[in-house]
Amino acid sequence: MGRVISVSNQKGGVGKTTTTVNLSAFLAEKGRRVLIIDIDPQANAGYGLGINVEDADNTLYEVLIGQVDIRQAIYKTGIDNLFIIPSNIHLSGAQMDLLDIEGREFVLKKAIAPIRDDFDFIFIDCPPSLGVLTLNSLVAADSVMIPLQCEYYALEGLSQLLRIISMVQESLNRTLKIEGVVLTMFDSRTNLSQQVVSDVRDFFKDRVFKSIVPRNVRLSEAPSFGKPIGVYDRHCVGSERYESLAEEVLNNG
Amino acid sequence: MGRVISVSNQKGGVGKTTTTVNLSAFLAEKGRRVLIIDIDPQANAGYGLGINVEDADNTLYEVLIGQVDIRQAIYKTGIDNLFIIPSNIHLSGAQMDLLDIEGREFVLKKAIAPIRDDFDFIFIDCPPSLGVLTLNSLVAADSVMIPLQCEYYALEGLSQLLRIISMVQESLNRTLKIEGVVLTMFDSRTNLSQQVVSDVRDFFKDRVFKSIVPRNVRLSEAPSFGKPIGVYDRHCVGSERYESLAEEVLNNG
Ligand SMILES: Nc1ncnc2c1ncn2[C@@H]1O[C@H](COP(=O)(O)OP(=O)(O)OP(=O)(O)O)[C@@H](O)[C@H]1O
Ligand SMILES: Nc1ncnc2c1ncn2[C@@H]1O[C@H](COP(=O)(O)OP(=O)(O)OP(=O)(O)O)[C@@H](O)[C@H]1O
Ligand SMILES: [Mg+2]
Ligand SMILES: [Mg+2]
Repeated sequence: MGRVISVSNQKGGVGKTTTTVNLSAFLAEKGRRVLIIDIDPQANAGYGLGINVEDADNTLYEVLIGQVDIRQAIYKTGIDNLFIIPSNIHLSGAQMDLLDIEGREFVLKKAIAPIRDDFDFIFIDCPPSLGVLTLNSLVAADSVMIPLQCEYYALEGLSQLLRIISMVQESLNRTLKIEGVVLTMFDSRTNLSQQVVSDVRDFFKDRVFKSIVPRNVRLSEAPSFGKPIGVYDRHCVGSERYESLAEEVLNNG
Repeated sequence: MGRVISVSNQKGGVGKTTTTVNLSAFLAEKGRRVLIIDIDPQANAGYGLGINVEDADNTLYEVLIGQVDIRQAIYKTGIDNLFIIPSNIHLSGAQMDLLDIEGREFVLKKAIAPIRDDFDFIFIDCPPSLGVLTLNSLVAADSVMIPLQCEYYALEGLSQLLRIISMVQESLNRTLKIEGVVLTMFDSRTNLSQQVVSDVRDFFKDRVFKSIVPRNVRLSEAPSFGKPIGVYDRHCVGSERYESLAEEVLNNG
């Protein structure tokens, strides 16, 4: 039975795509069948895995508007056991289309129902907003993973995200849990990072993953080669932390 | 005659708010009357200037739905000559409301018409998306400033933004110019940063500001004290670069 995990945070640039791509790749390497669904019109998850998004005939957009069956939009990546449904820019227009549909928050949930059990994990990479696309992801998911940059603005935005999550838990998806908070871009030299970590641990208690991802330039280089970090530079600290995060996710199972 | 500048880029976390707050503060210090309009529901620009956004009775939301006159939503900041119209979370709901209005892209333009000439500069801090809020900002603006993080994903997203800008120039706002690209979070130790800078200079030629903002932890600390960088740590490299950017913007005038 596949676990559907929404990777969400409306604050921009906190590491949603980096976490989705690298965590998925390590889980695939450990033998799990993993699908990434990119619901962000920026389509970064596809780029980060070397998929030429412009050339993809069928993307999530075509699936959500009912033009193709979801299986036709599943593409192989260069990694065994790792598959992706890419996004494209038309998805940002879909937000307007979706608004007029009855049950607009359930479109993704319905679309992925036929393939849920074909994968051990399905990760949904969200855009930096709390609009109808992120809402669809939270409704379709079993749990939500929150990448959180160790910086001031990112911490401020957390309460907005938690409010939306509890709104979804009350009505649209009563079984939605919080998978956990992943602390990203931690810089041990600054007080700010230490402060954010201790604030987040106070608030979330044991729902903060032990693996903290430090700021590591290799993580920002890897996507320009279309490779996850485990393939690009297996022995850097960014790779070690995402691998240990994969082990934590498996142990939570 | 006030210059209205939209600070936009749908890629998240590239330095839109950091550029808006610090550039505005230096222009105010140099004697210009400056207004920041925050059209991002995250309301980060207000937090970064120490404004308690929750307590603000009138924000841009109340202005856009026509509940208050725009002058009632202008707040002083701790900096002479610098004023702000803060945002709040209700603005993300406004996106749905705005969609049903005739001429929804012109709502902000109409709202700011009565005060345009009260300021030398009006900067609009945009959210990380290309939805109706960013569209309103591009229609209301004389020019658009594009903060661009020196990283791979940010570079990939540039073509989407330019397509939207030229779409706006063809119909909704024929006089919209590109004020320039501000390169942010430059890390001189990495090839990636150097590569991004040379790619962007090739493409944009002289519309890239000479002042490049390096990655500088003081810039991420300043907002947690509610201060712009010139007040928080005047002699750090982040402060020097935003000050020289302010001089370039004045020379472009
Ligand atoms: N731990 C890290 N160390 C250094 N750079 C990182 C790290 N994690 C992510 N990055 C880089 O920071 C930038 C932002 O990360 P990413 O794009 O994954 O965030 P995001 O939350 O998906 O952004 P968006 O909100 O635009 O979707 C990217 O250029 C990425 O390569
Ligand atoms: N030059 C810099 N050096 C170091 N940190 C920076 C720099 N510029 C911005 N930051 C930090 O990086 C994070 C992202 O910047 P900022 O919030 O200004 O980007 P943004 O584009 O406004 O994000 P969003 O897309 O969420 O609106 C913030 O925590 C900020 O403090
Ligand atoms: Mg992303
Ligand atoms: Mg911002």
